[in-house]
Amino acid sequence: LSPIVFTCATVAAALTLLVA
Amino acid sequence: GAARDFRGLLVLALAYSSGVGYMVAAAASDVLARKSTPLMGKNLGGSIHPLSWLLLLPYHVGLRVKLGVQRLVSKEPLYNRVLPGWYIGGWPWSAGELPADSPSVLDCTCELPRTAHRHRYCCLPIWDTQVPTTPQLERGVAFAVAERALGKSVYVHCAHGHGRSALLLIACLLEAGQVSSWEEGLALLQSVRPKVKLNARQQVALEAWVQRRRGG
Repeated sequence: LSPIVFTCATVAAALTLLVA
Repeated sequence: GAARDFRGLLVLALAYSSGVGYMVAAAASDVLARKSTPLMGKNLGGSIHPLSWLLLLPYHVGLRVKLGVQRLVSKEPLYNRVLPGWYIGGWPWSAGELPADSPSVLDCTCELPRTAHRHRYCCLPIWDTQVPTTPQLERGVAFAVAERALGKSVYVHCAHGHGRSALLLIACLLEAGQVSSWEEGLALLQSVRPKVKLNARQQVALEAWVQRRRGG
């Protein structure tokens, strides 16, 4: 897996849960 | 109300970005990388399909932001001349950033579009940190050597001019007889562009190509 892209995706996922 | 609508949209945008990110990360993985480059929608002319822009917008935007910030922060030049007629460099935001001798461009990215439309061009769609397929490597080397034979200089680039482009350029220099081993080629590249680095899989791929080439 591309580490940077994977990290960004995980941050976006975490933010999704936070905002939802 | 408006605040709730905004929050809904934000959640949607974040979830979408996350999904796109995981998909791209998986596509660029060792298992899928060789077969998944068409996902980016880049054709051999170097254009990225409008659908790719639309569907993968968070990735394309994120990549531009990352490259833009790195360009601002880094002191490394966009490109370096390795030998007369041979350049290694990063993705040019515009054709004006390329060397003045209007080099032919060997593009080793699957994720960034062609910007130098007037230059002679060859596209090898490869994911970041990954390796070319054997046919790609042979096509890239043949293109570069042929351009040099025509008296053109050659600009080999990936995103930053550190990995994918280095692999290709070393193969080109071997084929052109400018270096006698890939280790010598790597040392030469690193002497003019110190951040050049082949990761383990790129070293293995280059070594394998050299072995096959020796074998006939």
